[in-house]
Parts: sequence; structure tokens; C-alpha cells
Amino acid sequence: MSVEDQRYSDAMRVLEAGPEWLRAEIERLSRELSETTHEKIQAAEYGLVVLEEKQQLKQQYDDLEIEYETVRQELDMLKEAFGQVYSNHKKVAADGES
Amino acid sequence: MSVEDQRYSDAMRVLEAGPEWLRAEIERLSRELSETTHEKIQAAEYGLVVLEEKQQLKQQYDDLEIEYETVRQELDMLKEAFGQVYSNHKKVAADGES
Amino acid sequence: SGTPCSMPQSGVLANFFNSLLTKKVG
Repeated sequence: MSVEDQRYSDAMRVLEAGPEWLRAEIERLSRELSETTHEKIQAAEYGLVVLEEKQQLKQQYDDLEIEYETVRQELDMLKEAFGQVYSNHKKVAADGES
Repeated sequence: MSVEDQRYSDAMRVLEAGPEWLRAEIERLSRELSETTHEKIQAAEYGLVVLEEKQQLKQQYDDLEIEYETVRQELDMLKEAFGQVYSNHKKVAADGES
Repeated sequence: SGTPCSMPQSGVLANFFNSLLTKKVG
């Protein structure tokens, strides 16, 4: 049965149904709506928690990235200074020999 | 009006209402249920995407942390080597003078 | 259904979640 047919037959049933069936249907729909509303609120609360955790993690990542860049630059500078000392050393040694 | 009273008056209204009101109420509840179901699904899907993004970010954070530790250790070793060269240098200079 | 194609930014998403929490359902 297509969705259209389903809708049509649902509508016909509501039109033809007696008050008892209508009341039972209201009862059923109200229960289902309350349950679905509860699940919706849970999904929204969970989504907010995960969103908050993700934003905190992003902040930690950005902080670590700054730390990392700082240490990297310090290492590069020290490597360059080391290279300098080493080549000076070699020059002095060569001068000494000559 | 307390929740209990509200519930009671709702129930009384359904019991006393005629078929027209009942049908309209079924129509309204069906619409609300369909909208709430859509919102619940949307919230759940968004929550899952955020959860996945958070897990990816955590992986990136862990990778960066390993990188950071590696560079830190290299820097510490180079600092130590530099200190060694520097103190040797001072010793040689002192020996030279004496 | 699969992942929502157009994923809103965090701020919009937080508003969406909050709107679901504050919306009254009768």
C-alpha cells in the first residue's frame, strides 16, 4: 500500500470511526507524543554535551599546537647555534693545524 | 492549575467532546507527533556527527601530543649536548691559560 | 537516513539543540 493510500485509509477510518475509537486514538497518540518528546529532549541534551566536549577538546588542541610550535622553533634555533659552534670549531682546528 | 488538575480537565474534555472536536484533536496530535519525530531524528543525526567529529579531533590531538613529546625530547638532548660542549670549551680555555 | 548533508556550525547547532529543549509540546 502506498503512503498516499495509507494516508487515505487512515483519514477514512477517522471519519467513519465512533467516539470510542476516536478517544482511544487520542490516548494512543498522546502517549506516543509524550514518549517521542522525551526521546527528543534526551537527544538534544546529549548533543549539547558532546558539542561542549568537542569545543573543550578543540581548545586543548589549539593550546597544544601553540606549545608545539614554540618548542619546534626553540629546537630549530638551537640546531642552528650548534651548527655554528661546530663549524667555528672546525675552522679553529684547521687554523691550529696550519 | 496543577499537573494533576490539568490532566483531569484534559480527560474530561475528551470524554465530553463531540466527534468533531475528537477528530480535530487527532489531527493536531498526529501533526505534533510527526514534527516531534522529525526533530528527534534530526537531533540524533547531528549528535552522531558531532560525536564522530569529536573522535577525529581526539585522534588528531593524540597524534600532535606524540609529535610534541618527540620534539621536546630532541630539544632536551640538544640542550644537554650544548651544555657539554660549552663546559668542555671552558675547560680547554682554562687549561690553555694555565 | 545518512549523515545530514549540511552540518550547521557549532553555534547554530547549540541553538538548535536548545530550541528543542525549550520548545513546549502540548
